[in-house]
Amino acid sequence: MSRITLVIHGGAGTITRKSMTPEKEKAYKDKLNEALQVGYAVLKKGGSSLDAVEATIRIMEDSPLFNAGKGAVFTNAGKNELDASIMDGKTLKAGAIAGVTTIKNPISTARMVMEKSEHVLMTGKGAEQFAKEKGAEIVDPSYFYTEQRYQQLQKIKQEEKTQLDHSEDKGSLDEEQSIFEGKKFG
Amino acid sequence: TVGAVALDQFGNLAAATSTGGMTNKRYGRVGDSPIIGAGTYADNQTCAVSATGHGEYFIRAVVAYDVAALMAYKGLSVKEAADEVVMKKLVKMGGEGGIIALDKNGNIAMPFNSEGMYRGYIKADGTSEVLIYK
Repeated sequence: MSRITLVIHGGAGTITRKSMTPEKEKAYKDKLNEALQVGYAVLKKGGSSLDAVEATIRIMEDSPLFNAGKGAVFTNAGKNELDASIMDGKTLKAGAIAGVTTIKNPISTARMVMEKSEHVLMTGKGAEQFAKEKGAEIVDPSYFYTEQRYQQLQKIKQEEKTQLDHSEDKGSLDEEQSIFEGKKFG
Repeated sequence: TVGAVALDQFGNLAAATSTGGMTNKRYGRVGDSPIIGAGTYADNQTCAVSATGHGEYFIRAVVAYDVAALMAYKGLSVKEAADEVVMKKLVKMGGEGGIIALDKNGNIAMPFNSEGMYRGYIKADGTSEVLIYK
């Protein structure tokens, strides 16, 4: 009997019922369910686990809800820098990219690195050049802008300034900032 | 950070992770997501893993590979191995976050030591569950 299975995550952190509105919770659950269904459809049709995880991740990358692709957080310099990786359990081949700013779906380029190059990890401009040459969808960096993430960065910068001015005040982080894809963690 | 692990009808495992990193990061900082063995790992003999959390700790703990290694060398189940790494080793180091892991028999583990983790699974018969909180 087939044991096809798909498991996903969309980030971890200080996520509590108290910090979540019913609307927000529904939005997250709907998108996670959509991602599961897309990957499941691939597996159900006899597709590979690699195809399933790539298709699943692309759904979440295209959503502003998650810190990946369209919903990516901002660097100190006000940019969105993306990382992704993929690994094939059958062959132990792997591909990854880091610090890219123009690749719409980093997971697909990570797979290209695995399947269409002799390397495992490419970074920055080189990875973007590779993606372009292999036909990945390239977007203007502004594609990744979301107001909520931008405001997160502004708030954190303001807190840093406050902390420097008043060193005894360590400031406080709300849920959006203390979530791993928020202030501290990646 | 988002991640997915899957088992197909041929018994092949795969893992994938994608992220925007850390807000306000500088100096070209890179977390665990693109690091094979830290944030992502897959081996048909053991399991597929994708991680999310405080990347620096996940890199130092070689989290994803460590789960597979515990299964391979100590014969732990995917749940035992995942719990050992996320709930004990990482906690001891001070690293917060979680992982999803899936073995070659379709067994699942989704441990996290933070307050919540967006997560879900779907099995062969289509039964699925999406969870957020502890």
